[in-house]
This record gives sequence, structure tokens and C-alpha cells, in this order.
Amino acid sequence: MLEGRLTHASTLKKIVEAVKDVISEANFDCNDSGITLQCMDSGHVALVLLQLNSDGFEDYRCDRNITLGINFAALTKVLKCAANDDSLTLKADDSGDRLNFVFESQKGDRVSEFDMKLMTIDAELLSIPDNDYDVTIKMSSAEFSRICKDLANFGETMNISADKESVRFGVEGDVSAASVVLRPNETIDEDEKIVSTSIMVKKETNVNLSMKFLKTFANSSLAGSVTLELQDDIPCLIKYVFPNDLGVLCFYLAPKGD
Amino acid sequence: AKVQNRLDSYFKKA
Repeated sequence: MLEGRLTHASTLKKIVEAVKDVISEANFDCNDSGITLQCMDSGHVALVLLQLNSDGFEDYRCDRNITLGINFAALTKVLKCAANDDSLTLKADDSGDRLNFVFESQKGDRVSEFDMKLMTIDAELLSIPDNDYDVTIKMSSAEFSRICKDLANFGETMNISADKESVRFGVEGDVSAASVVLRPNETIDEDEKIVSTSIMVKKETNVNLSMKFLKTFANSSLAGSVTLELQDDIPCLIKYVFPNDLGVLCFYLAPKGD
Repeated sequence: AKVQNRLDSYFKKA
């Protein structure tokens, strides 16, 4: 049996919101160390990897490995009913045919409950090598989101090139071209948190990526910062780390070639 | 135009 309680239902809401345009259904694999989801889009261009650590839950218990096959349209409907500061308790018995959601307001004066039918999903898992990328860029997720939104109007392919001093995001369209260059910096955002751009380059890199997917993966609500890992001719990795050791949401995106 | 590659050519089946 699985039972997990998240202090904020909004955490799961944001995750589902961020992936639902890429995947329509996926297996949540649950064991005593946490919950993992790995799923590709239908065109096998992008892969979503979610890891939620049991330690990041307020309460977590899973005595037997259990796979929950979830339809994201149904899950979105359920999560829409949670207020942002509600807590969320997930429950499933070993049969894995239903998932139960309980949302509870902070004051405990409102409790809502939903039961969702699960499905059997024949998923193909890929083994993702632990790659030491040539370029690691850490930046504000709001900045990354702004760059993707701005440049998406100009073309379908984003070229990202990085050297030791800067990273350049560029796009060439039929009638116009646009680019944004970022250099390492440190600024304070409106919450008085330090938001820095750091660029670590072992080897100069130049990759072409689908603008449509990048725009989907640029999501400032998931975490304050995002990490981009790049290397020539290797799928790029876009990574969001959740606070309080809850885990990570990774997007892998296959490059475009000539 | 650039051609979109698929992840299958980089990651093997587990």
C-alpha cells in the first residue's frame, strides 16, 4: 500500500501542469524510497523524468513496489480542485487499480476527496546514461522562460552556443533573426533571493533544439532556477530541483541535426 | 532546415 502526504498540493499541481502537454499518460512507479516517472512524448523527441524522494513528503509509506498508471487529463481534473495551500494525501492499495486523493485546507476546516481509476500502461523504459556534459548553465527560471517566449516568435529552432564567457540563445527565422546573450552575474530578485547565472564550460558547445519543446519546458513556477546541461550531438537536459529535498523534474530533448 | 532527431538513437531500452 502507498500513502504519501505532501504539505502543498500545489507542488504536484505544478508538476502535472508542466508535463501534461508532453505526455498524456504515464506510470508512476512507487517504492519505499519515493515515486519515479519516466515517459517520452509520442514522437520520442522529449523525455520527462520525475523523481520524488520519500524524504520530501510530510509522511510517506510504501510497503510494496506499486505502479500507478495515470491518465493526465483525469489527473489534471482532480488537481484543479485543490487550493494552492491545501495539503494532499495520496493513497493506493496494492492492487494499483485506484488512486485516492484527499485535499485538506490549512485550517483543517475543509476536506475534499477524489478517487481516480488507474490504467495499465505498457511503457517502454529507456536507460539514461549518467553523462558529464560539456556545458552546465544555471540561471533564473523566469529568465529562461522569458528568452524562450521572446525567441519562439522568430523561428522553430533555437541555437544555443556557449563558451567560457557567455551563452547565446539564437533563432533565425524566414524574415528576421533574434538572439539573447547571457553572461555570468548575480542579482537579487523581488523576494530578495540571489538569482545568479553561472556558466561552466569544459568545451565550447553549439546545439540546435526544438523551440516548441523548449518553450514548454521553460517553466518558472517549478523552481526559482533551472539548470541546462548541453553537449554537441547529445540530448540536452533541462533540470528543476524542488526545495526541501523533494526531488527533481528533468526534461531530455533530442537535438536537431542537419 | 534542421532535422529533429529521436531520443531512441541516444538512449537504449532499459
